[in-house]
Order: sequence, then C-alpha cells, then structure tokens
Amino acid sequence: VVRTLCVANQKGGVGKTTTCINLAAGFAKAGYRTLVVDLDPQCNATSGMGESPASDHPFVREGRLPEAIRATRVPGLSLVPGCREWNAIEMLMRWSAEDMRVLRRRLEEASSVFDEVLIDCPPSLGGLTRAALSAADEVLMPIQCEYFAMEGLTQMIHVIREVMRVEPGRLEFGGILMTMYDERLELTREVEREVREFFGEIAFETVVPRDVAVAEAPSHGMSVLDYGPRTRGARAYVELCMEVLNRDEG
Amino acid sequence: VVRTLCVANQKGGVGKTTTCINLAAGFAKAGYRTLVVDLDPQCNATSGMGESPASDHPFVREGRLPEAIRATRVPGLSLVPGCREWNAIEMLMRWSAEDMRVLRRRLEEASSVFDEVLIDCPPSLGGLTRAALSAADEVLMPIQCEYFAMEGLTQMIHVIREVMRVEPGRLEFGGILMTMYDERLELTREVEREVREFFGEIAFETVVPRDVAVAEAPSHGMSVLDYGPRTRGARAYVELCMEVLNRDEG
Ligand SMILES: Nc1ncnc2c1ncn2[C@@H]1O[C@H](COP(=O)(O)OP(=O)(O)OP(=O)(O)O)[C@@H](O)[C@H]1O
Ligand SMILES: Nc1ncnc2c1ncn2[C@@H]1O[C@H](COP(=O)(O)OP(=O)(O)OP(=O)(O)O)[C@@H](O)[C@H]1O
Ligand SMILES: [Mg+2]
Ligand SMILES: [Mg+2]
Repeated sequence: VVRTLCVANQKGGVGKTTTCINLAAGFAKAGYRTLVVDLDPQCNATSGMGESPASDHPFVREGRLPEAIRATRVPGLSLVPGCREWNAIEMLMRWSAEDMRVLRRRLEEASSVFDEVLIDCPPSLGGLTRAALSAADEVLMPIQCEYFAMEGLTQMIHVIREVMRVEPGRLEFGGILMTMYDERLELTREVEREVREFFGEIAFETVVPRDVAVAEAPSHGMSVLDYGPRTRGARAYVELCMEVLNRDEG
Repeated sequence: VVRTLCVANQKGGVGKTTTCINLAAGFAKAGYRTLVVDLDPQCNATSGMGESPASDHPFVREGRLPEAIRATRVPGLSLVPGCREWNAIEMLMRWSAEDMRVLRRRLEEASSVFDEVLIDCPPSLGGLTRAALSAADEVLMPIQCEYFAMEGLTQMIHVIREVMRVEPGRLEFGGILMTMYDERLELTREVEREVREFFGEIAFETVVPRDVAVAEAPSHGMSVLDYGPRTRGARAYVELCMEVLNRDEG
C-alpha cells in the first residue's frame, strides 16, 4: 500500500525541499520504491535531484500522469518534475473540491506502483499546498528553531485541521522535524524546548544539524546521502528515515 | 517625496522580513519618517516589531487607510499591520489591474506624510507580491548565498520586468542584498562571485553576515539596531541603510 507524505510549511526556507529529497533518497536506499512530486513553482526539488523542470505541469496537462514520471540517478527513486508555468496555475487554482478530487485521483493512479510518495510544497497556504494536503496520508512539517517558527505553525495546523474535517480519518500528522539545528545557540535550544513541550510525540526525536554538506549537495544534483554519506547531515537524514519507517510499524 | 521600496523574493527564508524591519529602523534613526507595510499573511514583520496582527486587512477593508497605521516603539517608524485573514484574500486575489490601481491609490493616500515606505512580501509570485511591485518605486531582493538562490532570482526578475512593461519608468531595481553571509563557507563565496559577476552594480556592496543577534531581536519585538547596536548584524544594516540612501542621491 502506498503512503503519501506531504512536506509543507508556509514559512519559507525551513528545509521542505531538502527534507523531501533526502528522506526520499533514504527510503529508496532502504529498498522502498519512492516517488517525489514537485508541486513548488520554484522547482527546487527537481533541480536538486539533477533534473530540469517540465514545460507544463503533469497535474494540469491532460493525459495520464504515469507518462510524466521520470527515473532519477538514484535507483528506486522517481520524480514528477515541477513546472515554472505552474505560477500561472497557482493563481488560477481555486480551492475547489473538484480540483482536489481530480488531483487525488490522478496521483492515486500514478503512484500505485510505489511504496512511498513525497510531495514538496511551496511556502504558502494557497491552492497548491491544500491540494497536496488533500491528496496525502500524512503531513510532515520541517521547522527551523527560530522565533518566527512557532508563529507559522499555528496557522499551518489550523489549515491541516480544516482538511482533516472535510474528510475524517484520511490525513494524519506525520511529524514536526527540526532542521538547521545549531546546538551552540541558546535560541535554538529554547525553541526546541517549546516545540517538544507543545507538540510532544508529534515532534521527531531526530533533529537535522546545520551542515554545509546539506546545502552543497543539490548543486551537484545529489542527495546528501550520496554527496557526503559520512557527514552529520546525511547521518541525520538516515536516522529520520528509520524513525519515520518505525513509526509506521508502531 | 515618498519612496516606496518593495522587499520581495519568492524563495523562502532569505531575510525579506528581517531586512524590512532593520532597514526601516535604520531610516527612522537617520531621521526619515518611515512606514512598514506587512503584506505577508504570516505577519512576521508585524510581530517582529512587537505588534499584533489586524483582524482584517487594512487594504481590503473599506475606509481610509491612514486610520490603520500604528506608531511603533521606534520614534519615526510606523506600521500597517498584516492580517492572517489575508490568506483567504490572497486566494481571492486575481492579478486584476483594477485591484492594483485601488491598492496603489490607497497606499499613495496613506503614505504622503512619510519619506520612506517598505512593503514586506510573502514568499510567492502571486497576487500580493505583484500588487506590491505595482505600488512600488524600487524592488529590493534579499538572497542567501546558497544553491537555490540563483534559480529563484531569474523567475523573480521575469515578473519584475513584466510589471515594468505594464507601466514603464515607474518600478526600478533597488538592489540585491546578500544575507546570512558566512565568509568561512566556500559555497557562500562561490555564489557571491556569481551574483556580482551576473548582476554587477545592482548587487549591494554591503552584505549582512549570519549573526544570531539578528535572529534573536524579533523575539523581543525589536530591530537588531536596538537589540544589539554593536553586533555585526546591526552594523551591516546601518551600512546598508547608508548605501541605499547614497544610491538615492547618486
Ligand atoms: N541541515 C541543513 N544545513 C545547512 N543548510 C541547509 C540545511 N537544510 C537546508 N539547508 C539550506 O537552507 C536553504 C533552505 O532550505 P530549503 O530550500 O530546503 O527550504 P524550503 O523550506 O524548501 O524553502 P522554500 O520555502 O523556498 O521552499 C537551502 O539553501 C538549503 O540548502
Ligand atoms: N543575518 C542573519 N543572521 C542570522 N539569522 C538571520 C539573519 N537574517 C535572517 N535571519 C533569520 O533567518 C530566518 C529567515 O529570515 P526571514 O524570516 O526574515 O526571511 P523571509 O524571507 O522573510 O522568510 P519568508 O519567506 O518566510 O517570508 C529568520 O528566523 C530570521 O530571524
Ligand atoms: Mg522548497
Ligand atoms: Mg518574511
């Protein structure tokens, strides 16, 4: 049975794309057939995986979705590329229930041959993110341990609860991941304390440290697991992968 | 004569809000009557200045805009607060020329008593950012010196040129600002080289170093100029302020 994980947070630059690419690589290396769907008009997940954007978005173009899926350099990891034209689409995209049903049906049709699907979202609570939430089984929220992090989360959680109400029992919280963690900073430790107090079990044990190898990897079109397997960043994403898989069994 | 600066970049987490707050504080301390307009539904500029969001957005609610303007703790610095309800509005916001004319007229009416107006934008190229671009005289683009930075800029510049075509002679490039600069990292130095080669004079001389004081200041509702005046981050924003003012005279 395929599991669809939506990686979302309206706060920008918190590590959504980085988490999508590296967690997907971790699943693929653990033997799970994995698909990344790039729903962000910036197409960072697409370029970070060494691919180029599609000229029109597979979700909007007519025809079957499976044709749009590309294999990547990582065995077992495939990609539905993003599209820059999507900007126009985002602006057209009303949050209509019909749109979402179409998107979910097409995604289900395309992803039946996979074990794990990860959707990378833009930094917004607009139509694209809501579409991804309505197509997902779990939502994973990367945050940075900084002041603005907690503010954005409450709004995000509000929207997630809305989607959960529309269709009870489908979408669950996949977890909150602290990224770019710098244990030397008081601010980082303070926000972590707040997050663990407020969210308890929902927050992952694993935190991803700030590690320049993580920021360098996409410029080589590679995940950090391939670019720097012995780095702290790569080890943290492998740990996260294990934690996500164990939660699943739990 | 008032100058309106739009601080925008669809890439998330690059320092748009931080630059808006700190540059505005710099202008106010230099004796310029300054207004910050928070157009981001996250309302980070509003909370970072120690204020709370409005219940409905002054731009959308009927009535005169000047009533919505609040004084802040910094003498000479005022704020049009953001609104979380704006999310619904962003989704409703078509890029209609009529919307933009209304917004620009209301902004002009409200800002005539100021010397400098800075608009903080959400991380997207949707209606809110386009509205801000069409109401602005200059656009200032913060970037981080990381791999995804250059990719996003080309799309951003494409939209800016579109706005410039619609009304020639109004909007100009205010400059590209490198933020969270870490001179120890090869990646940072490499991207800086690329930015200066590609954009030349448009890139500011001033770079803002990564400095935890900058990230701590908003949790106290203060600019870094007030929170840590002798820190590297504060000195950089003062330097930027001088550079922006000098370019104006130039
Ligand atoms: N653990 C880490 N250590 C160092 N740098 C990191 C780490 N995680 C992410 N980065 C860098 O931080 C920047 C922001 O990360 P990323 O682009 O993944 O965030 P995002 O949430 O997808 O951003 P957006 O909101 O624009 O979609 C990128 O340049 C990325 O390379
Ligand atoms: N020079 C700096 N040194 C250290 N931290 C910084 C610096 N500038 C910004 N930050 C921190 O980085 C994070 C991102 O900055 P900010 O929120 O201003 O970016 P943004 O572009 O407005 O994000 P968004 O795309 O979500 O609107 C914040 O937590 C901020 O405190
Ligand atoms: Mg991203
Ligand atoms: Mg911001």
